[in-house]
Amino acid sequence: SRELFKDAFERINSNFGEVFRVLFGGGHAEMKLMEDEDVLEAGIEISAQPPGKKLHMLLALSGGEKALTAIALLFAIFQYKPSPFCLMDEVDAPLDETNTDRFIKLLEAYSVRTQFILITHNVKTMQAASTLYGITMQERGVSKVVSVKLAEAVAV
Amino acid sequence: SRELFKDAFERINSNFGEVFRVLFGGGHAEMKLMEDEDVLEAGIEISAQPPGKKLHMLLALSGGEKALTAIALLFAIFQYKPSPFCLMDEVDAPLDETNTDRFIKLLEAYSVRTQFILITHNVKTMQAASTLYGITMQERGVSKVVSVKLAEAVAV
Amino acid sequence: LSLNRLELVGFKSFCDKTELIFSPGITGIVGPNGCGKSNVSDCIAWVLGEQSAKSLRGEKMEDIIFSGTEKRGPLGMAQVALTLKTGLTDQKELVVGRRLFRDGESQYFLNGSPCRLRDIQDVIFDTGMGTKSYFLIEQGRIGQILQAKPTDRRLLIEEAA
Amino acid sequence: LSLNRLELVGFKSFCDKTELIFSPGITGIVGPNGCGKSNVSDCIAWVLGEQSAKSLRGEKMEDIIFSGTEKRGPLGMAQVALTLKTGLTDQKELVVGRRLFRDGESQYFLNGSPCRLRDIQDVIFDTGMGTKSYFLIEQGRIGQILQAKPTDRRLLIEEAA
Ligand SMILES: Nc1ncnc2c1ncn2[C@@H]1O[C@H](COP(=O)(O)OP(=O)(O)OP(=O)(O)O)[C@@H](O)[C@H]1O
Ligand SMILES: Nc1ncnc2c1ncn2[C@@H]1O[C@H](COP(=O)(O)OP(=O)(O)OP(=O)(O)O)[C@@H](O)[C@H]1O
Ligand SMILES: [Mg+2]
Ligand SMILES: [Mg+2]
Repeated sequence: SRELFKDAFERINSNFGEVFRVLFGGGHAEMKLMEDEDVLEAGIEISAQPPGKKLHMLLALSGGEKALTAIALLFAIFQYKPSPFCLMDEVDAPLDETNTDRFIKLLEAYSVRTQFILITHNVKTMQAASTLYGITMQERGVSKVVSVKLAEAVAV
Repeated sequence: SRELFKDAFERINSNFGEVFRVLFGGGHAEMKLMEDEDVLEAGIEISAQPPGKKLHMLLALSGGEKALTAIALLFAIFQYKPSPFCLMDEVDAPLDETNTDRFIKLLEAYSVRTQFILITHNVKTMQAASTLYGITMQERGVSKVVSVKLAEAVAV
Repeated sequence: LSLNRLELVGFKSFCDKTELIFSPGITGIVGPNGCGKSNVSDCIAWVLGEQSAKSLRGEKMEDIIFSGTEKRGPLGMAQVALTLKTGLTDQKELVVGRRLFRDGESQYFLNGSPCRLRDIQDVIFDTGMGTKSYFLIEQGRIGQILQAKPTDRRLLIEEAA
Repeated sequence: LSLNRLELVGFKSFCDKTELIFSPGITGIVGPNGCGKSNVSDCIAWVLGEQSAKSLRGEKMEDIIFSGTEKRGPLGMAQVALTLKTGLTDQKELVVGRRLFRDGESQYFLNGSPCRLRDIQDVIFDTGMGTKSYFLIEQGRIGQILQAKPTDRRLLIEEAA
């Protein structure tokens, strides 16, 4: 199990750096096992450095940079071991237009092996979906599901 | 000071109900002093009930409903005692189109007595600003401020 | 494995029988604030065995049962069924079900017949879905993965190993 | 009272001298992720006396000084000045200033002359600005007002009374 963990850690770590560079258009990200502990117990430190910037603590990243880094880690794990499905509730809310586009491209690439369910208010993300469900409360307090075409959803 | 607090509490509470109804188009919201404690020590409970729905705990409100309720409380306090200025960093991120419009109308009404500085990615909120500053990092890692016209900002 | 269908009745704001069909690729869920989108996410977490009422934004588990509106009375039961397609070529169907009554009685189902929570957990494990933090990112939680304690982050990697 | 001008140099990602002029009504700040918008909000909190490095998203206070990029070296000092217009018809100017050196030495200014933190806090109190939680809503914090403990919510009302 020690071997298994180390192998998973190394491969996810190299995926993490790769996906991070794709999402940020450069830069560097990695996980580190905390030195002083045994491999089977050690916690994981994460460092993320957007392109052209100095390395700061994770805390100093912006709201959008934090969300994008967390997405990179999640997809790095999926690359090692795809999850059959994944539901994401408004993960695109902190992202600007450019980063939303990059996120969607990544999503489309991974949606071959993973089924994604995306809750969103963002029109660009709606456009990436092959099926779109609208939830309405015409009767106040009672949710109903309707299948919508993109044009209707955008009007919401 | 007991009298002063009680007077502030009553007036802010009635404002809170009013502003909540404006932002949600109905419903009911109020603050309650926790019964068992002395007026000078008691904590404050908040209850918020969107129109047509049963009263649930605050925890069960949706992301957008929570943000809108918090905005209602903030403006209720401003109505009692306006703050000379207020900076809001992406408070509109969880809001849908309809609630963003209601938030902006409220902002415009309060901006007579309070100067607002709004950090946002939302085009509708940008349109409500009389002055618009763009921050760019043409040189990676170095922030510069440029004054932008609305048309340019929308392209970001 | 793939998600095929979600059927719910009496779960939070979904008072009437509701069905969502999922197809491969990306499915979007849209709608105004407070209309019930995150309730769908809570519903999937619940039918797959979630035991904490707090992580479903309630105080006690009965809070997930439709509690009524101005015009409708509360219901006495919530029921959800999630149909998964498993096996190499997705030809085997697996239906995971859960039901809760207002008096607190709770039942789990696999392909229509009653089972224990443990059976549901075993099935999920066999399908390779992993823990919730791996396949379900709740609203406002995307930054949490980074803010988690180093030992919690380790769990995420161990899960995958 | 109204905000008139913010001048900053060496504060976080604002390496070069930067100025923002504020007018009455609504001022918008826009830009891509990571460009420095929230750093402006941190800057206003700092010049008005913020003492916690953590609430400025750093570990120690020196973390607010420009730490360099690939092409530029780190700076040794951060300096901010906020000009407020006070008095009935806004004709009196009040300039609040703060400076921090990398060795930890920190200075406060009022209208150009050195003062103590206490003096800044007194001035802010007199202008009716109240505490930070009242006039500065940080990113992702709007929901916190509701999630705060009942006694903390009380502080918000007491502040106004
Ligand atoms: N047991 C219940 N019975 C009836 N309604 C409920 C129940 N539990 C929660 N609700 C309602 O569900 C609503 C919240 O729905 P949800 O969180 O899914 O909204 P949402 O579509 O995600 O909105 P947002 O875009 O703001 O995040 C609340 O207004 C609440 O009143
Ligand atoms: N001391 C410092 N020196 C140089 N750069 C810094 C310093 N402290 C923070 N930064 C940089 O500032 C950036 C964060 O900026 P900020 O949080 O203001 O972004 P933002 O415009 O609010 O973005 P978002 O839209 O994603 O919220 C980080 O990328 C970080 O590298
Ligand atoms: Mg939601
Ligand atoms: Mg920000």
